[in-house]
Amino acid sequence: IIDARDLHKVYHTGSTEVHALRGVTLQVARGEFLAVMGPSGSGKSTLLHILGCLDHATSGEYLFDGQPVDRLTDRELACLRNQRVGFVFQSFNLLPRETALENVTLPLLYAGVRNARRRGIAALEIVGLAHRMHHYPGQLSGGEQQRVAIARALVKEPDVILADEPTGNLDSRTTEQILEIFHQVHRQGITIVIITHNRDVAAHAERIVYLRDGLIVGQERVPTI
Amino acid sequence: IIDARDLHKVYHTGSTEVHALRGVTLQVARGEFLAVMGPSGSGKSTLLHILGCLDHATSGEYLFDGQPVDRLTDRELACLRNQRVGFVFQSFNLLPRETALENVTLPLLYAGVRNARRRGIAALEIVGLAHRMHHYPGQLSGGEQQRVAIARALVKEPDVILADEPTGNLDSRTTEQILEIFHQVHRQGITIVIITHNRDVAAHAERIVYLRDGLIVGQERVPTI
Ligand SMILES: Nc1ncnc2c1ncn2[C@@H]1O[C@H](COP(=O)(O)OP(=O)(O)OP(=O)(O)O)[C@@H](O)[C@H]1O
Ligand SMILES: Nc1ncnc2c1ncn2[C@@H]1O[C@H](COP(=O)(O)OP(=O)(O)OP(=O)(O)O)[C@@H](O)[C@H]1O
Ligand SMILES: [Mg+2]
Ligand SMILES: [Mg+2]
Repeated sequence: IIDARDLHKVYHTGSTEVHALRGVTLQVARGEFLAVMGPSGSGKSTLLHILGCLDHATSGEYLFDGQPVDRLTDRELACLRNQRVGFVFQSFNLLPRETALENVTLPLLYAGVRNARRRGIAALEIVGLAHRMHHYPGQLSGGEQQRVAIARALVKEPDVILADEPTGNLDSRTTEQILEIFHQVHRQGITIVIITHNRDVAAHAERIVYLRDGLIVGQERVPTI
Repeated sequence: IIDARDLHKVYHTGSTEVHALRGVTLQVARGEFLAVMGPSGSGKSTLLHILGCLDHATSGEYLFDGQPVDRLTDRELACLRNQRVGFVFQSFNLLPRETALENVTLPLLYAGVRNARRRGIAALEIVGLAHRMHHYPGQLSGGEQQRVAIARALVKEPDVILADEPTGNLDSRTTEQILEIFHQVHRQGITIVIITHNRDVAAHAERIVYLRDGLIVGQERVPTI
């Protein structure tokens, strides 16, 4: 479902260039559970944004479910993202003037889904935050904000979940709960790509890919227990 | 240096109340290295903000270096914070329109310190980010933003460093580097309180305090190796 070939990404800051991705080739099968690990600054978030159609590669090809994304208009890309990709951002990206419940239900309302409110409440219950649904992001702890971001990605019932460090602000017990949710979703056939610095979290995936300096330097299958 | 007695903190959101701290009593000796652990939402960040004089408790007493803070004016509190406390925020709180170097040197410029720029560059070098000094926060990876926030707290040479999940976005090697920096700073006599979800990180402290539902439920000495 994800077919990326020789992706390069160059950022231009003032007079310098940052070559964040230097030729990344990666395929993710439909229904696979993949973890991406690598040092800070190695290009993981950059890669995930391109895979989620939130950004364009500077060069290389990327096919989402067989469809080359660089031929899609911005409108078509937005549509694809909204319908098929659930993205959990490393810094959550919650709307500060909307409550937790509003943040979770907004994608559904945009998609014209009925029962948006009920589904939003259910998603917040799943991540253990129904009791915080009327709080604004500024009234939530770091881990609570992270869980609202996760609920927002889940509520869409997307084909692919792309999660950038989804457990970085969570204690071990809450992390286990979140990983169990990902497993449930995975068993329903959803493809999951999760960036994590935590080896115990990566071990929940089926395969781990290692990024360093904008290149994939290795990968391993996770032994199933 | 930190003497907190029976701290309560109640947040009011709309019609409900959240009792985030329910009677926390905690003393931290000058020069101590303390870790605070606990589930998401248990009140850790709330506690750290009060200890760092960024917020007031609803009730209870708090003495910073023997001085009751509730008798200080806002201006005196701000002065105390700027001079004596280095705070690393859970969500970094970098100024988006300032570069990494500007973010790090601003506290020094406010304090009228000379050599602010040189000290800022040195602090960024210590956290491995001299090559990113002219990037804006939006041009930095999550772990890089976290390290800029750490550099900003260090550059002041404060008496107390309060760090809220300072390694949550860092890979294991970078985490080790940051902890080594904290150890160096600790050996110079600085008091460190670090909130962390990571047991391996907590093990670097001398003592661990456990928070749950706004109360301290236990503590342990970390065996020295
Ligand atoms: N401004 C606020 N208004 C209302 N409730 C708040 C506010 N800030 C925090 N809370 C609530 O107080 C509780 C404690 O929050 P706090 O940020 O201290 O938790 P924490 O232990 O740091 O959690 P985490 O590990 O997730 O960062 C949370 O349940 C949160 O929802
Ligand atoms: N908009 C930008 N402009 C310039 N450089 C950028 C920009 N965004 C990211 N970078 C740089 O590109 C590199 C890769 O960033 P990326 O966010 O992909 O790293 P990462 O692997 O996710 O790191 P972390 O684990 O710290 O989150 C970093 O060194 C960063 O400084
Ligand atoms: Mg990242
Ligand atoms: Mg917190």
